[in-house]
Amino acid sequence: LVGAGGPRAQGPRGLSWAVRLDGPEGEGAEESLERRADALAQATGLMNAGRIGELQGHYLLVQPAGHRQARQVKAIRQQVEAVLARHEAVRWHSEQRLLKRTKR
Amino acid sequence: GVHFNDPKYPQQWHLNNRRSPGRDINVTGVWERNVTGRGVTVVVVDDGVEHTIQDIAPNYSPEGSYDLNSNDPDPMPHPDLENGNHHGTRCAGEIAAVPNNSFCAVGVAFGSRIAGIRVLDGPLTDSMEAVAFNKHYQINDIYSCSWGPDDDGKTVDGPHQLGKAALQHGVIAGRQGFGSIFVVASGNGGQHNDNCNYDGYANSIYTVTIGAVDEEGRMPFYAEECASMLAVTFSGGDKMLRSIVTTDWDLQKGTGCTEGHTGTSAAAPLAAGMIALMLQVRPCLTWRDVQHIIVFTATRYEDRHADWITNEAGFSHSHQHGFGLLNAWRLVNAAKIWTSVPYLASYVSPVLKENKAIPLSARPLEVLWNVSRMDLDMSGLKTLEHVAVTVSITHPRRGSLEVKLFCPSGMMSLIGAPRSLDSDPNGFNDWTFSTVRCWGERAKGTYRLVIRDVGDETSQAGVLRQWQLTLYGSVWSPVDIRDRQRLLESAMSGKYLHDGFTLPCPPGLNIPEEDGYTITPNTLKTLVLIGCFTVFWTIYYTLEVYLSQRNVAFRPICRSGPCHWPQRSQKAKEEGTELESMPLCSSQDPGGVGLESEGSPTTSRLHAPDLLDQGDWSLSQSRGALDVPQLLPPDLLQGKEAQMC
Repeated sequence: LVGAGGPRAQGPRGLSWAVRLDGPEGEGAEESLERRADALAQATGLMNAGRIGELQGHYLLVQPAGHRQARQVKAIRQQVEAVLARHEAVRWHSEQRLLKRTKR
Repeated sequence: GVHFNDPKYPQQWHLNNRRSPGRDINVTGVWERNVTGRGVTVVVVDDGVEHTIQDIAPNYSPEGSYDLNSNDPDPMPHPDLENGNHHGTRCAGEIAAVPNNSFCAVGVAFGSRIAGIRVLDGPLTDSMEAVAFNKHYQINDIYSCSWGPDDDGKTVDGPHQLGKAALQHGVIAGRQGFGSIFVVASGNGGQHNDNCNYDGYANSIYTVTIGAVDEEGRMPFYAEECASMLAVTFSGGDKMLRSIVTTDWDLQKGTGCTEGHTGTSAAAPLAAGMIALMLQVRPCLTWRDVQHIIVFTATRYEDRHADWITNEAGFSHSHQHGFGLLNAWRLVNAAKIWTSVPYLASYVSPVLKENKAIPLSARPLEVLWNVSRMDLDMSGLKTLEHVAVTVSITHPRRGSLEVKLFCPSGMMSLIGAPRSLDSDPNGFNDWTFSTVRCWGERAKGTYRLVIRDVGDETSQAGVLRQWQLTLYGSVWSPVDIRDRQRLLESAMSGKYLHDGFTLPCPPGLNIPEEDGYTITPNTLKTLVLIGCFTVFWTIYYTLEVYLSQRNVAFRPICRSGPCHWPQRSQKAKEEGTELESMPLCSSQDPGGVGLESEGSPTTSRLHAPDLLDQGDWSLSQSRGALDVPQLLPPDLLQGKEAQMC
């Protein structure tokens, strides 16, 4: 489900990856990048949760909802990392971890 | 001469200190000249903003708001067990609480619009931070962030890859290209011997790092020192001293007003409010103009603990107080006449591989790098703004390291302060420290990095693996800087602060936001529900009609004579509830030949319901229309009838 303005960044419960895609510039670049993100999501078995805010070429891929065993999670993580690491359209990728932030 | 009927305004010493004159942000003179933040939007990135509260509602900007925790447009805080989600509302009140509404308090920029981005009340990732920093970035001018990594005296953290990219994108494309203004609180780790140079938000060149001082101008127990602090403003101190009075939420134990807002969380929004006043008088100030004006106008004051040092450009800086206290009158008068600084120039040294041991003795490790004129020719960089040093150091106990940087002028910056609680054995891995203490100094010359091991254990020695120097500045010469300082001082009388004087302001860029309308899950769920509801009732009614049809013994004997219709029960007829069902066509074969029934030509007389009896011309007309078979020639009729069938 696409939330307004990019990735369904509502509190990520499952695994998710941010990726930076290489793509054409200019007219139609956005659509082309979106298609690449969809294809990459397909290739990794994740869901394309959309562009990350205003960052061109940055997309969030999330694990479809559903409970999984720790062993499965580990296997999924390895598989996704392997696919992203060798995918020619991926310039950069990073698994999203929870950040610890405190009010001051 | 400014009076408000807000009951707590007299207690808002940070706005106008009657008890200790001068110990405030000096804002009433600016208000008297109708500078209140009009036309500027400040967004509080926090745990939500209770925008329904009467001190905030009139200034609330739904267009600039969003809830990233629930993924919907409304950033209302959610009550939680600790009664803790009032933080964002309090910050919002400091900025834009509405005056003269006989409720609670007054905001610094009470004429500005206030928005909220709820992001702290739930799991937070790098991508969420990136979305938050650029959310509605053509509507929100200033992002006030009173939060950061843990202030536990042993954390080294900051924005990650996406957060950094979003801060940079914000200063490039935000606010119609003038650059979003990011204001961050320097941290509350004072009791843990923390230092805000270990906080990547405070260290970032894209943020305005604000520290706190108490009502007596001293560094409060909770405050942190750092070389990247730009300035300070007021907040609460220890128990004997007053805290900040501001709007509060009225959920759970909240009353809508508090006198207990404190910490650097309370200082950052006051700075954001003052920057909003600046942007009202000069909307085209860039993110760097704002930083320059703060450096040029912050005021040094007497505090023997502050360790003020005046640098080569004449700016006094303290690790405790930055360039000094923010002063709304000075900020706004400077903004009024400020012409934009030249473009940002930078110089990056090669990665300097050292692999040198850090002596265990008191003698430090010292490494140098000389930046020549030729090095700077390409960028044109002449005078400094931020100086950043990225280091990789191994050490068995990170908190035992002391890292200092000396600019060519000899100005020392403690960029990595020893931290007694930091026993992390992983050292620093490409961590970037920064300093603003050399602001305005010449960039050319030799930079010295001095690393000392102040630990008392005789553990194994640390090693400086590599380091890299990055200089940020502009083509301004030291003369330009002195000229600007003089110009500003001439404006401090307030002679330009009237509507008659306005410098030309270039229009901003029209940058589309990527917020292509998409359906939020809530909307989608609603639509899905409506859809299911519609389908269900459709099925139900279809079944009902079908079954009622079947129950009605519908066997018209149309072979001979006119069709007999089932007797309509008198009762049903009176109630008008009988079901009308009729064939739309006679048995006549469209080909003209066929199963013609004998006798009078069979026509499908449309028994319109009883309304026909309430005669009027149109109805008799429609009667005619209803008896259309008699009127149309057969061939046309057939066609007509066929169509109808």
